[in-house]
Amino acid sequence: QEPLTASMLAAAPLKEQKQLLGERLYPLIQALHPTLAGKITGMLLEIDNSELLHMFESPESLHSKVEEAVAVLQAHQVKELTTK
Amino acid sequence: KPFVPNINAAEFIPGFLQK
Repeated sequence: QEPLTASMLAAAPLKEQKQLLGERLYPLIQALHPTLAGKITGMLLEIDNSELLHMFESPESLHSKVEEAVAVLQAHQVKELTTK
Repeated sequence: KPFVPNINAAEFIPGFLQK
């Protein structure tokens, strides 16, 4: 897959831009967290498209965002278990 | 803008899983 550029993204309709970004994000996140990849990708897709494009070029910032999302997910799961 | 992970964000479903 060739890298997703800002102009490619801008050419796509707004509704499809998030899907395009998600298609690129999903495999990267799946490599880190196979079971939570769909949910984490959904959470990261709420970030601005311009920042998401930047994250493709800097794995460290992508990983830190993924870990932040995982921390929130796990805290939420613990909270749900304790309330049951 | 600080990233605040939203626990209620819709799960992303990649194209190959949608088919």
